[in-house]
Amino acid sequence: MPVFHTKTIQMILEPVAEQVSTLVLIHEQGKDGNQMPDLINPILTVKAAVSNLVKVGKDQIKDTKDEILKLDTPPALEKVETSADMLVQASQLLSIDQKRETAEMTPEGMEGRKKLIAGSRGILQGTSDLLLVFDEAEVRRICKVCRNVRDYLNQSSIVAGMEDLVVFVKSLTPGTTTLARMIGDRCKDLTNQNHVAALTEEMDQVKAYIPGLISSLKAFVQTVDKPGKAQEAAIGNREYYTTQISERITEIIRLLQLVSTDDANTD
Amino acid sequence: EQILEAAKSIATATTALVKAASAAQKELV
Repeated sequence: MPVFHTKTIQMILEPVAEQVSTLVLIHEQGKDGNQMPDLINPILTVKAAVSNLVKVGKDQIKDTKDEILKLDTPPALEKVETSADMLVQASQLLSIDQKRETAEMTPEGMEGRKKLIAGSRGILQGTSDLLLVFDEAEVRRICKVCRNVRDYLNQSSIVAGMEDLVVFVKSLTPGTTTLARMIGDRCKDLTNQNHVAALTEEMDQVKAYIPGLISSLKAFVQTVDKPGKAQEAAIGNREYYTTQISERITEIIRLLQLVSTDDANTD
Repeated sequence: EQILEAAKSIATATTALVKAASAAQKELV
């Protein structure tokens, strides 16, 4: 059974993966000599669902600004479409085999079974590819928010008065709140619990460092006209907190891009 | 969301198809 990257993908694909495995097993054990039932109706249902997916997929990439999504979606859609066509061919071949009068399978029956398995596997693989393409787009969306927050931290160096500080905090807070929510949602969906633990830890550290950053900025504002040790300490603290938060966000970006099997790279 | 719904429909339809094919073969086992 494949390892699914997210619970959403797992929930969608696991039942079909199980059924395809069963069919493959029956075929490999040579136990699929029975005449197949008429599969044209279920195959037409699959074909209609594929047509809908292709339409939805094409609509989604038409509107997106994500160039990678635009590039990666068509091959996955093509794989699903080709596989659906293979299922139709399978049903035509199997209908010839249904007319046989002996226990022995016809060449069409054998070919039809092969196409049925290849088509079902292709649908599974193509749908999986497509879901992963969209999942990667979602990861890029979260990474963009990460980079925006990380870039905004540079503004801390120009905070010189109380008014600047208020603007800085007012601008930083929505970004970090959005980021925390997105990371929380992502953690709920990931299947690799090592990645979840690492992401949660990094995000908790970001949240823990923010009050320290604000305090250091406040201390700098209070000493802005009084150069000396207190001001130096405030600058040192500001640099420490911005560096820490920035590094934690960089690590979050790295962790978000890992796939479910990348366990060795968690540390 | 639309992609997820469309993918769910494919998965459901393919599961039903493969299940029907397997069931017919299992009768022989």
